[in-house]
Amino acid sequence: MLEARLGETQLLKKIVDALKEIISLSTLDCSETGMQLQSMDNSHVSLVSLSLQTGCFEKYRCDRNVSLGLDLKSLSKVVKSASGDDSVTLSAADKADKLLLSFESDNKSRTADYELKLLNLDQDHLGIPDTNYACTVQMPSSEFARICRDMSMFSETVVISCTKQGIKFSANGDLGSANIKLAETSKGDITIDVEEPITQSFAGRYLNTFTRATPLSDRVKICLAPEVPLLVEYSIEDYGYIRYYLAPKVDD
Amino acid sequence: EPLQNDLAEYYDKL
Repeated sequence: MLEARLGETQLLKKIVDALKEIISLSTLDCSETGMQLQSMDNSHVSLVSLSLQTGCFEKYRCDRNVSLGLDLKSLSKVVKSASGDDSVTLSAADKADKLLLSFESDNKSRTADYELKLLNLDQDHLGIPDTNYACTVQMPSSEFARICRDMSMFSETVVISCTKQGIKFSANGDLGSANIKLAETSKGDITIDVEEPITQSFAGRYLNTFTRATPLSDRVKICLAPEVPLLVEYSIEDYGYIRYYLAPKVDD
Repeated sequence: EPLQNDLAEYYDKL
């Protein structure tokens, strides 16, 4: 049996918002150590990976591993019906065909229970090896969101170049070109670790979608390495993360 | 325009 309680529905709302633009159906795997989810988008260009350790929850119990096939649009509708301040408890039996979501208001005067039908999903899981990234950049997540938004006005393709001097985002299109450079700051809000310089091209549409996770974390980590997908990571309250992987564009 | 790679080509299916 699974029983997992979050103190605030707001966190679940943010997580669902960060997932639902990339994937519509996905399996949430629950075990005694927490919850994991991994799915590629329909066009196999990006992958999202969610991890919530038990520390994310006020209460967590999972006696036996259980996989919950979720329709994220349906889950989104349910969490929208709750107030962000409500607590939410997710419950499922060992061989569940439905997920129970119980919301309780702050003063416990209002409770709302929803049953969500679960799906049997046959999804590929990919083994992502530990990667020694050539460049790791950390910056305010709002800054990254702003850059991705601004770049997408100019081109579908965003070129990211990273050197010891800084990280540069470039887009070139019919309108003209855009270049935004960020250097490391002494106060530490932008850090840039470079083992070797790198330049790669990515689909701006996907980068923009990743920034739906901005409300989850003040900071974002961007990791690049030759010949491997880009990693964009948002941490979740010290006990979890949402990671997006994006295959680079390559010259024919 | 550069081509878009398939992400699954980078990782092994489990």
